[in-house]
Amino acid sequence: VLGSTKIDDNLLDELEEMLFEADVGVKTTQELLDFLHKKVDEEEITDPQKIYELLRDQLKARLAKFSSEPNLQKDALTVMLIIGVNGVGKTTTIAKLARHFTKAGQKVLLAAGDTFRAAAIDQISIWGDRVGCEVIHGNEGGDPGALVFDAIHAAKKREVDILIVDTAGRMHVKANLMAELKKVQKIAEKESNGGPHEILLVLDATTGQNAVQQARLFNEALPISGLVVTKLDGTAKGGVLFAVEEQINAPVKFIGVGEKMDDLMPFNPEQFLEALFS
Amino acid sequence: SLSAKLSAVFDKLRKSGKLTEKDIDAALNEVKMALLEADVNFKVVKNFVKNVKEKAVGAEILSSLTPTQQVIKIVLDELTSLLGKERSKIQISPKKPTVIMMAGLQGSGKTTTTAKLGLYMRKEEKKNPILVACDIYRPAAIKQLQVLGDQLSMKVYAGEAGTRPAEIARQAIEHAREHDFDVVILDTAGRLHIDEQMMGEIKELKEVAQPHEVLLVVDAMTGQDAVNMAKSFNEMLELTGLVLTKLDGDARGGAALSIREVTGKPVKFVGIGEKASALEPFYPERMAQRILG
Ligand SMILES: Nc1nc2c(ncn2[C@@H]2O[C@H](COP(=O)(O)OP(=O)(O)OP(=O)(O)O)[C@@H](O)[C@H]2O)c(=O)[nH]1
Ligand SMILES: Nc1nc2c(ncn2[C@@H]2O[C@H](COP(=O)(O)OP(=O)(O)OP(=O)(O)O)[C@@H](O)[C@H]2O)c(=O)[nH]1
Ligand SMILES: [Mg+2]
Ligand SMILES: [Mg+2]
Repeated sequence: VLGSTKIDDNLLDELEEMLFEADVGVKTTQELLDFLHKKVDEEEITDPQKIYELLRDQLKARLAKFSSEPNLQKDALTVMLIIGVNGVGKTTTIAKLARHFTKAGQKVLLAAGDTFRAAAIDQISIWGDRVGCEVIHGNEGGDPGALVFDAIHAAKKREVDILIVDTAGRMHVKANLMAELKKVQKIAEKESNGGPHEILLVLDATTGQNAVQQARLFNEALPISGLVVTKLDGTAKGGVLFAVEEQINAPVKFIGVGEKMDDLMPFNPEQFLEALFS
Repeated sequence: SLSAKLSAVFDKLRKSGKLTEKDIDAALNEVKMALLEADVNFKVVKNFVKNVKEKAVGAEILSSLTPTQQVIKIVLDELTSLLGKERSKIQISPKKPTVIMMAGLQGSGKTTTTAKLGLYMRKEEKKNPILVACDIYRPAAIKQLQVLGDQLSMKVYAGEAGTRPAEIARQAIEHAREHDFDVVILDTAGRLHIDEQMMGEIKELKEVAQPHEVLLVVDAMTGQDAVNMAKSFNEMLELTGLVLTKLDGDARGGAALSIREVTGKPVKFVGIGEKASALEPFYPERMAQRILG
């Protein structure tokens, strides 16, 4: 795919262009190219294939080093909180997670924690129906804290394995909305044993450098335990992930690759890099 | 900030009164970084910087401006002119109704913008709009538009279950003519520009509805991929304009410049919040400031 057959400025320019167009961003791209320049000089590398390998190794090393396995409680309720800015795919991801865990033999309950947006409760209720799990919901305009409280108690009563809580999309720069989210987390913490056990930030693969700001500010408000990157079935590469990892070092647990309930995959760094280089 | 970085570059400026090519190159490298950080497409940035350099080299330093201010002024003027010097409004058709079709990727804000545009056309343009629910795929998409319509006491047309989008649009336009609605706004399903079947469907929808406006709804936080998708949508549908949404966040919105460069189409509105009233006309100078940071 990349045209240069020898190491020269052309090859490094091509790599720079590829990284920029994949949304890797200025700072990370400069660091990577400085590193490659240094290696080429120090080790007098002449084989372009070696440069690709060096780059791939560097990128791989920047992806989170923790397990990307979901944090499931043994013999106790697992609470997952799904957060992120507007329209990134939170509700659809919850449907996919519900499907994933239900297929694995877990009993899943959903909480319609978006009490604000038009037809948000309807949307998650339809998904619950399709996946075959119940949805705890209140009235549109209700308090999300109260909804989470009720959902956790319902989850315990029904001896459910996993409770997945949907939240309204919100801009990370809106203090009042971030405060509301903190309140929901505090209630979940109080009502469940050590929960939420997963706080998943959903990022849209089409997002550019703003993803770093989103990750930083959401993480300042609540401890992000993992990421879900959606819409990777499009042409966006999601390269901003490297800069995001540098900010908050949270593992990508899943990726979204479509709009159906089965369009969820565990994160595979090799495949992600393969797509980046294609 | 860019000003601080440029000032650092120009602190070494000789007292020649003219900006030399070397001074400009250093300054433009800072501008290039700023635009890339703002998500302006890489190739668009290269081209932009090349054009600005031509204007800047040899530019006399105006006595009232520092070299930093001078370069920033040239860059801002160039950005503003690229983003569209004049405000571009909705084209009202001489023969009612004016049909407006929304299009775009999943989650960009089409449904919300459909309602916002309806309110705008009623309040500012004194029209009688009807909103049309052509998204038959997303769970509760039709309900979402109906709820928004109810909140605005605005009529929403929904088809019978199983009706295809093009047919829903055809029926809605007929209904509009019969009941004296002079603006028809079609909400459509989010879709990938690489999904041949869905792109074929929206192309067919356009052929049936014959819209006077085809608006691409773009999320302000969109990165480098903005050019790929905008090009595809434009080639398939021949857009008449763009709406840039979620500008109440802190995304710099460089995608606006990239898309404008690559399609030549004007940004007609910006979304600045979730409420129906959160729609504003597009101001190129403000956007230029925001992109440049
Ligand atoms: N192609 C594709 N579309 C997706 C993916 N995930 C979600 N979507 C679509 O993105 C759109 C938005 O999804 P939602 O689940 O409503 O997003 P959200 O974050 O809950 O949105 P808000 O609650 O309004 O903030 C829908 O059209 C989904 O079908 C994905 O992985 N791929
Ligand atoms: N903060 C903010 N949120 C917005 C804006 N425009 C839309 N939204 C929100 O973004 C999310 C997605 O909006 P929708 O109107 O459902 O997007 P859509 O393009 O119709 O989504 P699909 O039909 O699934 O493709 C919702 O939570 C909206 O409230 C905006 O200008 N600012
Ligand atoms: Mg949602
Ligand atoms: Mg919609």
